[in-house]
Amino acid sequence: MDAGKPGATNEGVLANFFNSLLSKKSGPG
Amino acid sequence: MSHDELCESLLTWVQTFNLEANPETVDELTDGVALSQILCQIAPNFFNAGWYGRIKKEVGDNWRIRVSNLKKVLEGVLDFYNDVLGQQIRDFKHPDVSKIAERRDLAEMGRLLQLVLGCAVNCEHKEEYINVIMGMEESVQHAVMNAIQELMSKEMP
Repeated sequence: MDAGKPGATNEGVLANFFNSLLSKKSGPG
Repeated sequence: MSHDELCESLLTWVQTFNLEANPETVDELTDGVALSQILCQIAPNFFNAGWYGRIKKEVGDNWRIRVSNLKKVLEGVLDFYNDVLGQQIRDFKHPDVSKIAERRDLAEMGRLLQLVLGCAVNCEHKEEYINVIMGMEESVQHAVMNAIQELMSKEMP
C-alpha cells in the first residue's frame, strides 16, 4: 500500500533512524 | 531483503574497516579472521590481544579451523552483548557457524554479520561507526537500518 509513497525510503528516514541510534545511550543502564 | 542482499550490503560495511586483507567477497569472511579484526577495532578492551591470539590466521581450505574461528567470533559477540551492552538477543536465531564454514551458507553468514554490526552501533565509540554508515550509499544504509531494526526488536535488557 505504501509502495511508491514519497519519503518512505528517503534520506530523511535514514537520517532520523541513525540519529536516534546516536542519541541512544550505550552500554548497560 | 534476501540473504544475498543482506550479505552484500554488510560486506560493503565490512569494507569500511581497515583490515589486514580487505575482503572482496562474502566468501572471504567465512574464515572469521576479518570479523575478528573488526571486533578488535570495535571493542579493543574486550576483544583484546589474548582473544585475537586464539583466532587462527592461516585457515586455507580447512573447514574445521573455519568452524573453530567462527565459534570464537560468535561466542565473543554474544558475551559482548551480555557483559558489555547488558543485553540479551532473544528470539534471534543464532547463526549456525558449521553451515557457514562447510557450505558458505548466506543466511547464516548474514545473521553473524548482523550481530557484529549490532556490536558496532552499540559500542562505546558507536558515533564513529554510525557516521561511516550514514556516509554510505542509500541502498546500503537501508539494508543496514533493516538489519539493526530486526536486531533491536529482539533485544532484551
